[in-house]
Amino acid sequence: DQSLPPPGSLPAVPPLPLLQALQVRAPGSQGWQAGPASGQPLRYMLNLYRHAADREGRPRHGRSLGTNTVRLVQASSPGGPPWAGRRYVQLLTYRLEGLSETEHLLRATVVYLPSLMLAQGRLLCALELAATSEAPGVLLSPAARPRHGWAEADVTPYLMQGNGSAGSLALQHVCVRAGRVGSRDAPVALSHPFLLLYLNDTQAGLALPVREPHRHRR
Amino acid sequence: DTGTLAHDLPGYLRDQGGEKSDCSLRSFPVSFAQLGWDHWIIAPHRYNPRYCKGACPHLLRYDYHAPNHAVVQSFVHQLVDANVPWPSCVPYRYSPISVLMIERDGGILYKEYENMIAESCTCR
Repeated sequence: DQSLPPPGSLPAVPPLPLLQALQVRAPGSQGWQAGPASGQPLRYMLNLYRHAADREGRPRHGRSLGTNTVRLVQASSPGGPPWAGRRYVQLLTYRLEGLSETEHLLRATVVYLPSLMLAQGRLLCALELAATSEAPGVLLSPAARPRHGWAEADVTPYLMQGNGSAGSLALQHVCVRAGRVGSRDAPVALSHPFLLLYLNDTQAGLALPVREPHRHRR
Repeated sequence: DTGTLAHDLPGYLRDQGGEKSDCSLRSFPVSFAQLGWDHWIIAPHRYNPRYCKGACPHLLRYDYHAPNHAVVQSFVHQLVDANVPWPSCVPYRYSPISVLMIERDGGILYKEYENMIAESCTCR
């Protein structure tokens, strides 16, 4: 029958995004448990989730994140003590190779605490794009209004321009103790800033902006 | 006599009185722990996909969103060949769900999946 399409052009089996994710990305159920909600990255994502969805998981109308996927990437850092007196300097690397081909980057921010109260004094922190052989370091500006103490610095241009194409983004986390400082102050264990990737997953089966289906008159 | 059937529709619907057994949306909350996914999905804890169950009426009313084909199939079953089944009670419209997931590499992922909660039923 000439009306049949050639085998090569037959439609592919429709993807099942949830089951694919379960198969490819989910941690094995054996011997692995998501720990209790702890750690700043997890707390931040739970806040983001509560803002975007109700208790049953329905996306809240009018509070859209503007995309269907937000991926949090944690930094890796080389060993070695980052403290030198009152100054803290840590090089952070964010690896991006885990992104799926269907996930298209819309926006990227780095989330960090610009100010942290200590028992004595406070800690002031900033982020720099790490200097390379071709370009000097760049101090990143936080968004005008930090939420819940968190500041977000936009790093989209650096990923779009190709910094991320190498599969990673390198930043420098710099903090300084301010206020009355005693010589016996213990070094503070700081959690690393984390990278948030706002992605549009174009794989069929992911949610599009909610809209009422068109109903035809009958 | 389809004309008579249509004419008798109000009385037919009154006589049936079986709203409870009619095709309708039913609630069924489950936890992700019951589905075995709680090591992966950390929010929400509970999920109500809901489901459609019940008999499709012999005359498909407008609120069943049934396509013309379903109307014809019900007549075929009734008037021509009972081996052709009644239209089935299935979901018609869905809404998405947002989930928060922990991945193998320790990353945390927010994702919206489409067609995860049944919102209404139809006879098809």
